[in-house]
Amino acid sequence: SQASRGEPQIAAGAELESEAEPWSLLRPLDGRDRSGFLSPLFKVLYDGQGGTPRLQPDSRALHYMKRLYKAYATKEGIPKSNRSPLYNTVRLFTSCAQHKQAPGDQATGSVPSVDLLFNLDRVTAVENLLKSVLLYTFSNSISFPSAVKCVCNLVIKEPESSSRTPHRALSSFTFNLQFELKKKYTWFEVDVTTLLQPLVASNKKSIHMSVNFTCTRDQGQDPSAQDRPFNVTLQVPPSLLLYLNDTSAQAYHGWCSLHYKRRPSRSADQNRGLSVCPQGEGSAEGVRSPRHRR
Amino acid sequence: GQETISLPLNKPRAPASLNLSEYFKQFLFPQHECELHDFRLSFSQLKWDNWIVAPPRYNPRYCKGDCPRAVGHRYGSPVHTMVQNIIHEKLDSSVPRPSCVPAKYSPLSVLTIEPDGSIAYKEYEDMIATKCTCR
Repeated sequence: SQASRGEPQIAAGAELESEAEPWSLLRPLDGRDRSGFLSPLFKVLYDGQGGTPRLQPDSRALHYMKRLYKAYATKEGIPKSNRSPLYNTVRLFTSCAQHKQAPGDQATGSVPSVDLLFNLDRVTAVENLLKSVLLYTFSNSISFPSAVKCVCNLVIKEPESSSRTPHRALSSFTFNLQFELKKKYTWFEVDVTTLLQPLVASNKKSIHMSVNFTCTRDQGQDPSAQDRPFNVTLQVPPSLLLYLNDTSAQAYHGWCSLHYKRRPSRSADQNRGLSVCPQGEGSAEGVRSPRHRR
Repeated sequence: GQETISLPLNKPRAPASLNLSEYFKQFLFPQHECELHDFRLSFSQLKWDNWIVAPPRYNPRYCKGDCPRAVGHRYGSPVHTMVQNIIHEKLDSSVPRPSCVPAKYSPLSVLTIEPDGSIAYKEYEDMIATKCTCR
């Protein structure tokens, strides 16, 4: 009857009102998180409730991400159409363990090797890695000689299995960096996509690596650079920046539906087997061939 | 309608049931028609600003207003909307009239601090209502 149906709702309502915190609206009424009841978005929001202690991010990292946000979204928070359409998630991790191994040598420009451990727990299985970058940020802008040549040696290690066994280097990569830094630079990126792709793709929850740079002035380009001392503050440990494509239904796939509407044929990415579109409406729309306007 | 026009003005107006133009007006121009309304909030109001860094303000908007009995292309409503009106009026009034609801959305970019201190920029689908419909 009408009356009986009405009561439980009122009771639930009363229970909701008594809990003043708005975020409690997101919690299931009986308090239990039946699997699948809370969609990932609400789980994120629910996890974010004020009660759980939260580690504060590095201020430089936060500054960088705020600039990235301004570049990618309008003041109202709407994604800009001129950003790269492939990824809809960017995660920045700061290393949770930094050990210096060998001291650097200012005269030769070698930077102490830094041991880094990144915890990737927050990367979910539906987030496909597209690009990964080591991000060096400088607390104050430094002036480099106009041309710098660096050799970067990166060793990826096995996660620590027991404190007694030494870290076994999984693979070691050395690559040359040559870049010109303008004055007032506050950060630069080192692309390590190919190195980390297999690790993140295999859902590794932590990445352990050591990085060191040896930088020398590029005599040919800037003879005047000899007389200025080469002060490098690269020993600031880098952050790890991951550009990901979240394929869940809650994530925004704007370019996907546009992409399909305009060109229903498969894109090169999909030929490569990259699943960049959720199997959802967007792709279904692509099946219908658009009728051309006569 | 010719008769009503030719009525002498000094006579009292015809009873409402005979005043067709008034009657039809309720179809064409609902008084509080279904439309989009702004609702600006800041995450500090929800006490979420310690982990949602951006956007500084969020306007999800919402739909509110009356749906005319004869909805047509004006709201982009499917034919079913008209059928539901007929069921409500002619067959079972417990079946509600069509409601004024969002028909289109736009995404929202969010910058959040994760519990482990990492920072995430994410784009979520359907977070801002941009168009209303009756259905």
